Amino acid sequence: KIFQTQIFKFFLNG
Amino acid sequence: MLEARLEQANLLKKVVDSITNLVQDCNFDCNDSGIALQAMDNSHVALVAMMLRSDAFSPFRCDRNIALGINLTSLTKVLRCAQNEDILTLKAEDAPDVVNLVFESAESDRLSEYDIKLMDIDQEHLGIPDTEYAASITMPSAEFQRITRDLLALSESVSIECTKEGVKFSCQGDIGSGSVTLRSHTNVDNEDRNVSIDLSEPVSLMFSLKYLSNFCKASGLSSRVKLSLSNEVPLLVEYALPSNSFLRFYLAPKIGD
Repeated sequence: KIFQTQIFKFFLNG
Repeated sequence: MLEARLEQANLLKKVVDSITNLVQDCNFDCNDSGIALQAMDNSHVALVAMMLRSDAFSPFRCDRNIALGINLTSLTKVLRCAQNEDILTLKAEDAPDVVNLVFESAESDRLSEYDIKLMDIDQEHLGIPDTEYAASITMPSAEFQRITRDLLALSESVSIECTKEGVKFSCQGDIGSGSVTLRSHTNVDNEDRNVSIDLSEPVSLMFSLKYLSNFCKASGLSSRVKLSLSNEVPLLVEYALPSNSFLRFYLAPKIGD
């Protein structure tokens, strides 16, 4: 199954 | 206070049209370098980052940091009141309740003035790291839009595979499958038609076509689009705007569970 990953998992909270 | 004059209202109209499907409310962060915007879509899958540098305006004046929290549906309603060729001036006080938009016709003496009420928007701000991407593809924005639209008719997802052979967009759906492969290409008559692929290592990622097709609403802003990919990081889709300004979309990849 493929799921859409949420973008904030990739970017640090600034 | 802020005072920013754009030669053509069309630029802001097109930027707002391009992002309004992804984002409802957002802060326009104004300072002496220009007007910036960063916002995630509701499902936090995509992120929009826009920068309109002060050089894109003439004149541009902003003494201190001002965040204009604007509902994009409201902004769209007001921008519809501007003709594409109108001169647009944005004005706001230092701690504003409203943003003021003035549209002037260069050809007649018409002057229209609108205020939009501002909102307090508490936005999560993401620090996007500088990334050395494994593959960058620069291509005609209309071509990317067409590929996205064509594959969306077959499937929800597209696989983008970049190798030294070229870049392959492929999808699989209920009715069958499809793919489009592009190779580096130089058009001697029209460099807008060039496809350039800069690859340091092969990449293969899967993305939602619905989001990509939303990003393609920005195709009218620039004849070229740049896609930057690295394995397991968000795709960057970038449209260059005048004066080194930009509209960027980031999209999280789909990953096998």
